[in-house]
Amino acid sequence: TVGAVALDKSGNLTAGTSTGGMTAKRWGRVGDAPIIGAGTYANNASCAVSATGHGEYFIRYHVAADICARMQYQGISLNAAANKVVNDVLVEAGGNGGVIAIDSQGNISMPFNSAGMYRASRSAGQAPYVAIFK
Amino acid sequence: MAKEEFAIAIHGGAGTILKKNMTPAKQKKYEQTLLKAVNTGYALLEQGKTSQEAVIAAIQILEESPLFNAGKGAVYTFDGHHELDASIMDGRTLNAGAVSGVKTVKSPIALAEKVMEESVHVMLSGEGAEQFAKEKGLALVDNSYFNTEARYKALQRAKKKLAEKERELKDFQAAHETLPNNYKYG
Repeated sequence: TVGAVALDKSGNLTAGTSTGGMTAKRWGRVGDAPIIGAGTYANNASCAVSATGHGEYFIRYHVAADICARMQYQGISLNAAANKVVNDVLVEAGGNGGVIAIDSQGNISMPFNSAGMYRASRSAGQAPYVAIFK
Repeated sequence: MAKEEFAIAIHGGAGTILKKNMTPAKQKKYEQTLLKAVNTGYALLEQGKTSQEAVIAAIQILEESPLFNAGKGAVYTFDGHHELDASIMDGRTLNAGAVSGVKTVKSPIALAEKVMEESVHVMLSGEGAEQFAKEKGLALVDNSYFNTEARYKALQRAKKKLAEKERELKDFQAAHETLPNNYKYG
């Protein structure tokens, strides 16, 4: 699975995700990537999120929308919301994976509870950041 | 003047990426592709383009790389084919587009964007999504376009594990549950 989230100069957020699915999947199994609210969500009032991991958990816990809702209704930061969902809620449930997230101030959070996550980011006027492991 | 805020983040998947399997040369290839994708999206934002254009451009670079499980590098289904999914959402209008189970669309994220912008629906699946892609003139390929040696070997390993476990447990679902996590990741 691959994904991107972005904030543009007009202050608009977009989230996108694309995937080849799960190795050896059968019966037309679909994971979280194409499910709005689970693997992809964007709302200028809070944040944009793209997820990757064990799809069944990301669907059941509507991970992408949950992170944005926590920001919007609990008034917590992007990083606090993303880490709460990825490193508490999902770990508790046994769901492995991670997210990339950005808010309307340009803050970026990329938590994951698996061994690694291919990720990169770049903010206005700064050098790019690329990482795979913790 | 207030500092102009714009930024982009991308991912190429999470999972049991084991350091012992990651040679320096391989790691460099991954990092170079991630860098190309994030810089491509960043350049569009810097030019004042929309976050939607930046997201699509960055994802299409990763879809065109055999390194990542999307587009060209898609994994195999149990039957030895490829079924791809994608979605996109606009934070300003809360409009969204998604496709699942497409087999001949070269860029699934481009189709998801078409669904968002040129259909009254949010999600299309399977043959209907393929029909829509054809009507909208998107690039279509044979399913074999997504074939890669590395993913084919992964499928063989997974099926071997599944067969062993299925004999033992007499149940495919239970056997699938026993697969290591990296087989369950998108």
